[in-house]
Amino acid sequence: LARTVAVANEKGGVGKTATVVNLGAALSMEGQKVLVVDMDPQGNTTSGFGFDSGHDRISTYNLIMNPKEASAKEAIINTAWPGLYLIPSHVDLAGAEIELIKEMGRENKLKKALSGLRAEYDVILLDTPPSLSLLTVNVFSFATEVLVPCQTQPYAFAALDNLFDTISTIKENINPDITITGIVATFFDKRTHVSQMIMEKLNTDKRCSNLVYKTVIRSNTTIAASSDVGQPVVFFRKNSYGSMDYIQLAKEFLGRNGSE
Amino acid sequence: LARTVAVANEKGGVGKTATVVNLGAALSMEGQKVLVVDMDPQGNTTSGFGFDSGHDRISTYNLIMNPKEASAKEAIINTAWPGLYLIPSHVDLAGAEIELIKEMGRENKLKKALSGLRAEYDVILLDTPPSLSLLTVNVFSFATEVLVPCQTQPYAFAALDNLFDTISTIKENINPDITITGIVATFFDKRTHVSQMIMEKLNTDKRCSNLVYKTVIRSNTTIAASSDVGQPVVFFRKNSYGSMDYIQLAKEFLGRNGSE
Ligand SMILES: Nc1ncnc2c1ncn2[C@@H]1O[C@H](COP(=O)(O)OP(=O)(O)OP(=O)(O)O)[C@@H](O)[C@H]1O
Ligand SMILES: Nc1ncnc2c1ncn2[C@@H]1O[C@H](COP(=O)(O)OP(=O)(O)OP(=O)(O)O)[C@@H](O)[C@H]1O
Ligand SMILES: [Mg+2]
Ligand SMILES: [Mg+2]
Repeated sequence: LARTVAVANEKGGVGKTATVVNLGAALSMEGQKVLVVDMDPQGNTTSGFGFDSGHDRISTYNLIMNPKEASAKEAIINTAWPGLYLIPSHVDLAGAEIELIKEMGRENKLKKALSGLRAEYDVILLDTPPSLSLLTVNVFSFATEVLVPCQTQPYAFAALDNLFDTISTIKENINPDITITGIVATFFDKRTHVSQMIMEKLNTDKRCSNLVYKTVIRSNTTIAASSDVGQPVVFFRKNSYGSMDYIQLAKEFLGRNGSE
Repeated sequence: LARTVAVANEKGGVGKTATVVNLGAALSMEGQKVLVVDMDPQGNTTSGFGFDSGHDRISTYNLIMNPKEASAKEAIINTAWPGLYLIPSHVDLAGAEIELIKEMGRENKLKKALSGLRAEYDVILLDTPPSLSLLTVNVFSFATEVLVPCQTQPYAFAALDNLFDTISTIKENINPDITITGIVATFFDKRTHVSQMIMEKLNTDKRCSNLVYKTVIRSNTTIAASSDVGQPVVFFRKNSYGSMDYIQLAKEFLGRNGSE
């Protein structure tokens, strides 16, 4: 059965999308069959693989709002790279939040839609918006692992409190199988004091020190440049820091195989 | 009457909070009486001024959820700096989104709570979460200006489409006075191609070229360092790039005086 991993952090701009796109791609290079699911209305993961989230095609929006009309299998598109598949987002997803509120079983829509897929993939990675909204809760209801990108800056570190609380609430009320299985430091810059200080906090804080990946994602503009051409950095420029770090992260991710 | 300015961009991590905290502080240095309102459940603006958003005090949460029990005047706290006031956020604000949905007049809760304050300040700056949620719509219902921080990276530039659409919908249905009056480029790094490319796009794109501020906020780690000690960068280290850029932005902001 596939490992199902929600990549989440309420703090914005910490590298959630960069991690889903590039860890997903790096895992496919390791021979894993990977499905990426874009549950962010912004659709950055969708455009990070070179697709347009405004395009009229079956998306995560249809899976949660019109499950009778669209199946997950039909929503899956092939990316340009072998072993790497995508269920795209759509701009309509922004309206789904309000539409979902009044629905029965609103937290489990995504879980129902994706339930048959776990047998067909090695890893399913899900991108989330920067909020603890119903869209994110839908992802938490389906996934058994949470991977938390944490920018090495004060606001992003402070956001961990809320995320730990949210995950324990989800675990008690919606999904007993969910666990935070990893924290990955992002935007690390060894030249700046702030970055080193937050790295130190991550490595010493009792709540998270055992979760922190040894692999650190360094600050690297090639990651942003690769998003502009709709390619994961590991395919865009293999010898960049970004590529090396995500390839390293994929190896460490496989070594941890999902149990705590 | 005060200029009321929503600082917004659905894209996460683009410098919304940094702009509210530091532009607010720089404006107070110019002799303006400034009120900052934190409508982000993360409470980064509140901690950016040295306060704890977990602390039990009247916050934006009470103003929108229990208006009979708490008035805006009571919620205002003095910051450590003259002429600079804050209505703090509270962690409970995260739940307000779902609680608001079923309320009558849900978009206008904040507007009602803040209506009497415009006569007492020169500028009211409002921080928003990275989503086009009801909390953000409440801010758009009150403000007459929108200032958009745009990180000079592809995903942040792509987010402008959605924001322009959202503001025109708000203008038609909720608040006819709202207008995007400025876009400020943030995280600019003249050494990287991506940053220059996006800067070029901002300056040539017909929708926004007339809105872009001449002042550009450069990438500067002092801004993050200052957030760690709960001080605006203009007070934390006056001769840093961050401080110089935000002081310059304040002067240009005052020169534009809010009309298009
Ligand atoms: N390690 C890195 N070094 C430099 N730039 C990066 C890095 N990781 C991501 N970026 C860039 O920084 C910006 C923010 O990253 P990204 O969009 O992946 O964060 P996010 O958490 O998904 O944001 P959001 O909260 O809006 O969903 C993007 O422009 C991205 O290309
Ligand atoms: N010009 C800058 N140069 C370097 N770092 C910056 C700059 N502006 C902000 N930062 C830092 O980058 C991070 C993101 O900025 P900030 O939190 O202000 O963005 P935001 O848009 O408010 O994020 P969110 O979407 O989560 O509300 C913070 O750690 C902040 O201190
Ligand atoms: Mg993202
Ligand atoms: Mg913010």
